[in-house]
Amino acid sequence: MNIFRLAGDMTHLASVLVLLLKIHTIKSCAGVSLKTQELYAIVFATRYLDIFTSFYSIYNTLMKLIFLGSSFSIVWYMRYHKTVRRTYDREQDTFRHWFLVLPCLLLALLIHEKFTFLEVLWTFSLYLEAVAILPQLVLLQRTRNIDNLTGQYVFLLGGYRGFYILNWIYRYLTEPHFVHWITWIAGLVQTLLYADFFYYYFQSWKNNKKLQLPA
Amino acid sequence: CLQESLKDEL
Repeated sequence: MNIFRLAGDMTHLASVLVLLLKIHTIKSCAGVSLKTQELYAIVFATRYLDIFTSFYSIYNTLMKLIFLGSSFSIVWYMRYHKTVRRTYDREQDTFRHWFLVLPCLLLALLIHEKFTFLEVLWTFSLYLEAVAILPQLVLLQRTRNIDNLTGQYVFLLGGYRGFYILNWIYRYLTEPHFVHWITWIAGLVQTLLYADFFYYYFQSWKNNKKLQLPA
Repeated sequence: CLQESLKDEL
């Protein structure tokens, strides 16, 4: 464990807590994409399949349970909670996210480090996580009025993978043979997808005006 | 076992 990875995990945890806080306290999920939340639930479900077979540390297992629990409970809130589900703007959240799942699955079947069931699903979760934010970014472009909590959620979510890239650089420099192109490229693509959001987020923060994404 | 080294990440 290094400081970059810890910072990444804490940023990721913060993003999830910000979203849960928003949904649980104000009982609203306006501006949040259910499609992205469903993709993230699939990402965690396919990435943490080894939670029962391999144990690394209390921290590792605890964080996996938190990420699994929070992503599925967010999906539950947005789909079934009587108050929250009414605030979900399903007309705007129309990204066909299943069109992201299939290519990622095919890609994982083609490009992976080991052709085993767990490894292919783990690689699938990497590819899917890289694009999971797309429905949310599309929704933000459409709704344009981004409330602070949703903006912070996306910002933190984008930042965590950026810290992970620093973590991979650190591990490459300190651990011999630590080379994982698949993870690195997927992580880089994921962070780049946030690039324009980051740009407008900093602009709005610097000029102290409301975050507006260009149509 | 090197591959496992990545699996301890979240």
